[in-house]
Amino acid sequence: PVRTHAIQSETQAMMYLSQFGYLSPSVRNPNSGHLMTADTMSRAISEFQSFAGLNITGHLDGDTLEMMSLPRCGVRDRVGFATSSRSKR
Amino acid sequence: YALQGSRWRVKDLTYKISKYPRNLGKSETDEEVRKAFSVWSDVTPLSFTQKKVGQVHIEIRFERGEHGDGDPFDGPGGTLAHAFFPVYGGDAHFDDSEKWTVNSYRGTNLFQVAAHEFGHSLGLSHSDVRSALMAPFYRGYEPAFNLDSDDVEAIQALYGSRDDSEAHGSEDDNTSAGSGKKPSTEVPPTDDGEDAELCTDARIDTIFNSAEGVTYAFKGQHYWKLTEESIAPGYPKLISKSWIGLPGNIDAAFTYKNGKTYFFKGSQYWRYTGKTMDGDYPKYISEGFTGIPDNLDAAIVWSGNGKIYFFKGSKFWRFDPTMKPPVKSTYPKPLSNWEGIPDNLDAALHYTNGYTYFFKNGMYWRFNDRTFAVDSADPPFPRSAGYWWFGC
Repeated sequence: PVRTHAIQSETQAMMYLSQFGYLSPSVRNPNSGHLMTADTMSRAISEFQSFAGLNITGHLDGDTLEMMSLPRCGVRDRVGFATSSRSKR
Repeated sequence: YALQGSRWRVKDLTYKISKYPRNLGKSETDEEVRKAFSVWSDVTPLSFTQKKVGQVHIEIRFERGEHGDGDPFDGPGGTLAHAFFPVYGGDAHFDDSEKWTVNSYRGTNLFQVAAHEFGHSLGLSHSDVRSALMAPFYRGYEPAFNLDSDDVEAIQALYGSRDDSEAHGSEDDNTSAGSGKKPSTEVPPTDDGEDAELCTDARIDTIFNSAEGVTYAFKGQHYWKLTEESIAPGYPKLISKSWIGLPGNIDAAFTYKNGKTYFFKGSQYWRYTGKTMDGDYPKYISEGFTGIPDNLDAAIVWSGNGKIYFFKGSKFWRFDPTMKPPVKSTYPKPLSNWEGIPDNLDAALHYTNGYTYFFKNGMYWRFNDRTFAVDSADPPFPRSAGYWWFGC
């Protein structure tokens, strides 16, 4: 498969994780200066790695970047991304 | 596999290619799309008929960049296509910047991508099984394409399987695009699939914690694993696939301090260790839980005293397995003793945070064990279970 959309930076990975439902959609909003903790990013990476059948490291390792660079379907992997406020059940 | 939660109500579906690709002929496109649909019609009672004009169920378009649905394509590579679930119309869009090809290792194989997208059009979400067609990543051209058993189980959970006579008849039409597998003889779920949805109807049958501390919600034939914020990816799944021998439409469930999970339906109950049935079940509630009525609404184990509380209609019963009789003669008592909790509950759960939650008609109440009343909170209870529990 052609890898014309190589994911090489943490920012690109954040956009990818947001696009496919692992991080809040607000990450992709250019008008929002989005801040997130390293833990949030690590958890999102871990969830992606789990879904993709990769070793779960929580880091953007080579396998993860390669998987993110693969051509793919545009439908989100996860629906109903929950904001933290929903944990206040 | 994961089901999105909607499906088509008819078996005979129509489609139209409203906008063809620029770099592939119309007849080749028609044929690849036909073969892609046949992947799904080979293992279900569904049929797909192409129309050239007029209204259809599934509209197919090859588009570049922004194309009107707010989800622009991104040029060659990256996102190849996307499709809408049945509840959103089922249409499938393909990025016309891709080099769509047929039977070639060059470019992007139209048949494989179309078959994947039509899975979405029929109600399937992405699977975390790597070998599944519904895995989100394009793996390159596969000349000997085969539908994975995960895909077959997924689509048959929504639409059932073809009967044997139809299956044999279809073998003549098998091409390399076909599944290459006999349709499963497994009996599909008897429900109509409507219960595979929590966001349009957040009513549940029962909710309980496993011995490992995982929270599960049951509804009809399906179940969901809950996370701290919403539902876990890959759900719903069929109850019958995980708890072998357990029926759907469960009335109530709880896990006792011995680690055993008890399920109640009608006049019977089942006992499991994890997801393995504990011997010869079902048994009668009247025998195993003397003094407790049939057709329960909900059940919980109260962490403070380890006693089991059963709810039905406007009454509740307290069951103490260490006592004889296990239910005191002073029971049942009015449910109104639980201040703020309504009658005729759907489900109840003593959660890991120490609160007890009661569910009814897609709403829930948080009951404070210390004040023995529904909590005052902002927003107030009852709250939407869809939003706060299922991440809708």
